[in-house]
Amino acid sequence: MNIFRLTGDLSHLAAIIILLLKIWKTRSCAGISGKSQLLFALVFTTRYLDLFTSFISLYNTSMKLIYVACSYATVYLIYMKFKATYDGNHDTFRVEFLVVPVGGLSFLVNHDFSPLEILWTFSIYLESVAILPQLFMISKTGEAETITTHYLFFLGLYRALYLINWIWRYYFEGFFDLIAVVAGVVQTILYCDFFYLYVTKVLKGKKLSLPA
Amino acid sequence: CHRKKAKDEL
Repeated sequence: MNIFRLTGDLSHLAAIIILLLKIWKTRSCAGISGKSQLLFALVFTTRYLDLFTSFISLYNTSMKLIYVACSYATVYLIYMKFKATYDGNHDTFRVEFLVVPVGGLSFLVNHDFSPLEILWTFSIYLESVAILPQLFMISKTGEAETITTHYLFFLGLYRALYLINWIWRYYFEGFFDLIAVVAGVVQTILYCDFFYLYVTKVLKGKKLSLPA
Repeated sequence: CHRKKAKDEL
């Protein structure tokens, strides 16, 4: 475990908690894409099935359980408890355009043609694009609440830190996972435009709004 | 080198 990996995990955790707290404290999920959150719940579910087959460490198991539990809690808050505040009219990204190609690709390009491995690969590919419904929603409404931008920042930072972690592991451990690295690069690139807006606007105290 | 995935990562 290197510092980039650890801060990446903590950044991921921070993002998840920020989103949960935002919804809970404001009693509203306005501006949040339920579709992205459903995709993240699917990502964690398909990736962490190895909880049943192998034990790595207490840290590993607890983080996986926390991620899964939080993502289901978020979906519950959006689609059940605070459903009245869910902005479904603006959450119109067609998720089948992501899930179907990603499903096909995970059958074609994987480390090993076994059910658990294909599901793991599916989760890696799906995670890289799961934020698109959220970014699409922001581009449609032209704005995002500041707390939502903090969520997105930590979520993007997490994969960027994982990229540095992989460079580190390549040099010091000879580890290299092409599938994770390519998907991680794609995932990080998707946040670049947002990172730019975050630094130039949100960090200077302005609200994130896009030109009409 | 092209090794399999890191099992310990999240």
